[in-house]
Amino acid sequence: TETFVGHQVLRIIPTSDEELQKVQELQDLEDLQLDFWLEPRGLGLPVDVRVPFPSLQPLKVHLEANGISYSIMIEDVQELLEQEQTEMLRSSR
Amino acid sequence: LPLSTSTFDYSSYHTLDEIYNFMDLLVAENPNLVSKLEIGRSTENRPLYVLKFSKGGSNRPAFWIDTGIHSREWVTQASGVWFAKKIVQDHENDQVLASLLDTMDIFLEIVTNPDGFAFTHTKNRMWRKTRSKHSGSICVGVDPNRNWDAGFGGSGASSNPCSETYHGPYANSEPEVKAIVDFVKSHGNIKAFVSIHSYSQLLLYPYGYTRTPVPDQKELHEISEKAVAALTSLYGTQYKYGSIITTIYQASGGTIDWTYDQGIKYSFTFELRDTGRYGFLLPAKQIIPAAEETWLALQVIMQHTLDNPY
Repeated sequence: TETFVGHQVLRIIPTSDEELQKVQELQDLEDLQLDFWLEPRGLGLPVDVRVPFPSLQPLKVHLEANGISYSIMIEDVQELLEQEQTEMLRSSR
Repeated sequence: LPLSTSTFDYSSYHTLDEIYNFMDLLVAENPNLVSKLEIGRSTENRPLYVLKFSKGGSNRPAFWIDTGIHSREWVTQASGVWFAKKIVQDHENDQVLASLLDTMDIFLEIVTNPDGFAFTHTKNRMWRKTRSKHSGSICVGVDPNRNWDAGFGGSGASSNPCSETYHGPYANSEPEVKAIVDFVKSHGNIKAFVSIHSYSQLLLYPYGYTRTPVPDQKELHEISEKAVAALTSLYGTQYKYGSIITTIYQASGGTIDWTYDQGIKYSFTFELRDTGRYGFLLPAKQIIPAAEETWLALQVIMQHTLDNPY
């Protein structure tokens, strides 16, 4: 089973065409293994992206270097998954 | 496994087997209203089940709802289970539902992508696509919402088999999609088609593959406005609405573009909650509120379909 320890979900809200384009370019960086939960759609619309742990630092540096602000929507994906699993087990019991 | 649909826990996520067991219980408890059809088999040979709610007659006009075409969007399959029970519970005392079932049937496919759904429970919770393997592809799976014969292969889908929006080698390459295509064509009398996704709180209508507005754009926009107002009235959940291409982005090979082009005028897609805290990992305690508010919007679409036969 795939685990997501240390994966984070970042929320980016592009506020200019230039930012939007920079975020769209991220979709082509396959080696970062980014999983876009909400794809870039337009100005002011949130982009949510799950970032594997090894890509976190490089991506944050890249965003900050381009002046693109972001927030952390999910600190640790695996933690939420484990909560979900616990819930399911409780319910089935 | 629960002994009846009354003891089933609707406020929890369930495995594929538990949902299939729920379906059998619902049919057994309501033989005069509910039946289970198998419309095909998935890539990994799992049955594709559709629940039919009917008060009789043959080939009556019908209302279609599907959930779970993107397997990781767990709140949608869970909502589909809740809808199934709601239809049974209210089919006599709810005016909209009772009048709809007097003249129409309802088809509900709860787990539209069972291979992907099973995979999210066993191997990778984040899996979205089907589990098909096509020659020449080093990656597994096709995005079942890019595989329909509507603008297939155009902008708004990827030709890269490793992409989450890979459109597949050809339209209807995925048996999960082909099964619905064949069912819709053979039935020939479906009047409304609602495909339910998550997340981002949107109610969308065609088109996604072209900027050309659909001929019925004005009517679909008005229905969406009323449906979203009904949805928001329950818990205040804010939705946006509009055509796919103007509200989110260009997406080719999409489900409701194909159904609309088949003549099913009332074709809609929902993107259920989350407001941006949990994404696909919506806590189970939000399943019922999400299903309840969505149900109010579905009833607006049902009522309009009933009042405007075509």
